[in-house]
Amino acid sequence: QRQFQGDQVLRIMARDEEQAALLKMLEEQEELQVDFWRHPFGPGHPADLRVPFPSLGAVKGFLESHSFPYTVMIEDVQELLDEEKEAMARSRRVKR
Amino acid sequence: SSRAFDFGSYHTLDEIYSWMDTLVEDHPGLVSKIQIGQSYEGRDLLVLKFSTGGSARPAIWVDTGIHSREWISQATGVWTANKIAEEYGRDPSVTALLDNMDVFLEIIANPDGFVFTHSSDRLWRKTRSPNTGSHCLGVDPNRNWDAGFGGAGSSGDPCSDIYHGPFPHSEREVKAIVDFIRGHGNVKSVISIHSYSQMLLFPYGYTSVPSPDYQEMNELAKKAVSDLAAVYGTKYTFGSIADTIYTAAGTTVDWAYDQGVKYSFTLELRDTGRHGFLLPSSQILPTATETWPALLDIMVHVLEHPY
Repeated sequence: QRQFQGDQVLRIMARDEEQAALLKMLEEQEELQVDFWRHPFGPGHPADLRVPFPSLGAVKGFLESHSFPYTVMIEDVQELLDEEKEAMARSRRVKR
Repeated sequence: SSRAFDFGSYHTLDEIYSWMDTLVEDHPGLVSKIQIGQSYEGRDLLVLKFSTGGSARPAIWVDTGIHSREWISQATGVWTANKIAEEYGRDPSVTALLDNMDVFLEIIANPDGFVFTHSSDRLWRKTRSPNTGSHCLGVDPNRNWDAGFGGAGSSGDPCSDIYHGPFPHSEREVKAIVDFIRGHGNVKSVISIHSYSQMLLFPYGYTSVPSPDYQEMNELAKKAVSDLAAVYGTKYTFGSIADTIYTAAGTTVDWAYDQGVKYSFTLELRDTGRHGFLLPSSQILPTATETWPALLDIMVHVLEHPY
């Protein structure tokens, strides 16, 4: 099973076309393995990126160096996945 | 009984397929199950048919979960199937609809991907077919349609999540729907359900040129999102794919529209950006419940505007 410990989802708002284009470049950097949950589709629209834990430093550094406004949407993806799994198991245990 | 099923929980493929059998048993004469093909890994591609009889009636096609990780979509598909079955004979709109048209609902449009999200990678989006010359598997089934195929908003890189595939309809999951809709010949509406951007979209995605039916689609979308918002206040945006999100080539609804299916829409269900694809199961029922009036608006409009 693929694990997502420490992975975060960042919500990024590109200020202008130039920043939107920069975000697209981030998508093309395969070594960072970022997963676009919502693709950057222009200024004024949020882009959501799941960033693997090992790439967090590089990605946040990139965003800060280009003055991107961003927030952390999900602090730890694995925590949510564990909760989801537990909810499903609990539902199966309930006798209907 | 389908009444014992927990609609407020996420379920595996086997659980959903088994529940579909129960739904068919519970509603004989209204619901039947048809197989339209097999996935790459050999799983059945199953569609629920809601019909009160007659042959070659005009029809509405609905699919959920072509992107496997968008679990709220499949869960909404399950709830919606049950709702359609239960409301026939009770709700005048549903009754009028099914007295005159058929509804086809494919709850798990990408079963290989869906199973993979349960077994190996919760965040898998694509199909699971291999790509020649690449170690990366899968094609984005919403970039694989023959509508501006290979254009902007899709990728030629098999490792990309928006990889369009080697050629249009290369994916069995896509080809099965193409063959079904073409073979049926009387599909009047295609509604493809995704998550999680809270939008109601219509053609085009591959070009920013407005479609000939833009005005009518826009008015209908406006009414649908207004009725959706009336349930819990959830705000949706609406418009053409290219205007509202981005240029995206090779999508389901563009293909359907270019085939002559005028009422082609795609929904992006909740959430607002707190959980993304990991929407808690406690939101399944509210999401499905609020989506229902929007779906019904579209379906009733299709019924009342024959073409």
